[in-house]
Amino acid sequence: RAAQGRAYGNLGNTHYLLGNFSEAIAFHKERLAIAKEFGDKAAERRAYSNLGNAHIFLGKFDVSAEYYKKTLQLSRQLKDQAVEAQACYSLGNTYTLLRDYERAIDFHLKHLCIAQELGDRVGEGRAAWSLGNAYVSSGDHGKALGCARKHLEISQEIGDKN
Amino acid sequence: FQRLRIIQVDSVRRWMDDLKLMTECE
Repeated sequence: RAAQGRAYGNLGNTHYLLGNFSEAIAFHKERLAIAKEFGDKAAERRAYSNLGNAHIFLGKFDVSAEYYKKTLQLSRQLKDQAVEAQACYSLGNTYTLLRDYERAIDFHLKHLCIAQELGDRVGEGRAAWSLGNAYVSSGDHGKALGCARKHLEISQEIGDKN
Repeated sequence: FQRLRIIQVDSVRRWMDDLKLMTECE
């Protein structure tokens, strides 16, 4: 049964990489059920992330947000800060897609805080970029300018010409 | 899919490009 769970997860990932998002979702749901059966929180967390990602490409952003929130909750339970940062980043982008800029800003700020805490300059740069765009969308150009400056500073520091 | 093609925000487009290849492995 445990191996079956892993096989479902691998099938879900393979369909995802092939662009078969509905099939990927079906397999990841099976994987999720087995992870729950075993009380395997790490596998459950991975399934939520994979389900959130697949729903993005079906345009079901609201469903993705719910899965990413479950990822976030489990990452905190598992005390995995890198995964927590990733979940906040995904939620920030998903709420931008949903045009809910207030929530998007909130999650990008959380991502920024964790990236700073972890000394992750690449993550911090990405958070500043995303946050700046969310501020522009919400009409707060003053804060957007501060973020763009931060993004430029970090891009120069890490040698990211693009 | 039409909705996905017209995404205007650069940082979101970049995130989605990365996401296409992002899987949580077993």
